[in-house]
Amino acid sequence: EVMPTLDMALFDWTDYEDLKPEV
Amino acid sequence: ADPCHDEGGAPRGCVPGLVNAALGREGAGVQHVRAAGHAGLRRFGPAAGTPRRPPDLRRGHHKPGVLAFGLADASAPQRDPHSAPRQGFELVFVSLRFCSAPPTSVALLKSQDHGRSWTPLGFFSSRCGLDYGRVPAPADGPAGLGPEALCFPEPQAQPDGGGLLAFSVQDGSPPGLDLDSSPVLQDWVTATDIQVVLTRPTMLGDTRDAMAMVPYSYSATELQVGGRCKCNGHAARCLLDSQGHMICDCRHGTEGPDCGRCKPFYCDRPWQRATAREAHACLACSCNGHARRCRFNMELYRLSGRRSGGVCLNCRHNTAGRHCHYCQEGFYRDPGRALSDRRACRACDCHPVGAAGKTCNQTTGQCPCKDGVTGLTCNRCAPGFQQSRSPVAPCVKTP
Repeated sequence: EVMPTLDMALFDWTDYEDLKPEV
Repeated sequence: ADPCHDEGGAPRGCVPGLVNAALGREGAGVQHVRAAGHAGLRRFGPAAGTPRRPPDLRRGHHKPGVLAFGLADASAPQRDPHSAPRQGFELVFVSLRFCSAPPTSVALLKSQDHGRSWTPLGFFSSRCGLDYGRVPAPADGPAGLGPEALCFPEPQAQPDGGGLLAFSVQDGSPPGLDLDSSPVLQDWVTATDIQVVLTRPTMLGDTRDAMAMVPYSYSATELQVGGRCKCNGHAARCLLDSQGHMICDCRHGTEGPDCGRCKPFYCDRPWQRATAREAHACLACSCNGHARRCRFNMELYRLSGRRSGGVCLNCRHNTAGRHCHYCQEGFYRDPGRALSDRRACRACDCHPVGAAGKTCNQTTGQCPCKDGVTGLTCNRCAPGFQQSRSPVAPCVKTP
């Protein structure tokens, strides 16, 4: 089974703003 | 044929051909030399204050007759490819043929610093003790372990009335001493200048008064100084540089006027003079094409069994290590490319959320994944997991 790649748009960065990677 | 490499391209020791270094050197033709007295003739020793240039012999009424010339004089007007390079010339023999009866005492000197100091190579006299303070040369060569200036019989008169002075560097060397393996002998044969000092004429009798008072002249017709450019076994010829100096056409990864050092990138082992058995070529550092500079490390050289001591500097293309043979942190080896390929190291490219770090396995490229995450770059959820909204735990077990 091939899983889809992680979708960055689905993550909620509200509590982790400092971890958010630069795009 | 390349004298410095065999048919298979392997390096081998090579030397420039034997030449007459006196050939083409500017001279004053036949010199008329005033007679010299006996005084002061025992002064020969290392750097005995002899003049740098031959004195004006026409005015030198009370000086020994001196014939001197530079083998490696950069100011010489000729650019003769047979003359020696600045660093020296490896002497093999010296011969001087006289038109007149030869002098009964001759001192042969050499300089290794372009005439600033002189040391004797040999003496020729029937009165070694009186003229030079030395005993006649033993028949079996020097008594010591190294070469030395011996006192040989006077130059022999020839049937035609002339005479011949002949000297070989072997004359002053102990038998069995090998030029390849003896630094002392290598030093012995190296010269930048030669000086021949003629004393005590033969034809005026033995009284000092007669020699002091009566002018006397010698004439010489041919001077030969046989030898080679000193290239330490790493060149088969000498060339002229842009300043007109003779320099060796160095091979075997060497450079310098006498091939006396390794070229910058050829420092995987220490420089050595080539011998007849072993070329001792300087070896290029092994950097897999990713570095242009390296340095020699003696400790590593010893630890390797005296095989390799080069350390590559400033490895490029994201490589690292002594030989630029592995990848920098954050990169991994692409197994589909050769180690020498500019793109042999690929960026890890670990997923910013799925990976627990940015550094991957340098061999496999596998990034460290968070729980429930899989893939080389940790960019997918493992089977039985699904993506969450939390960047801290991007994959959670499927309910």
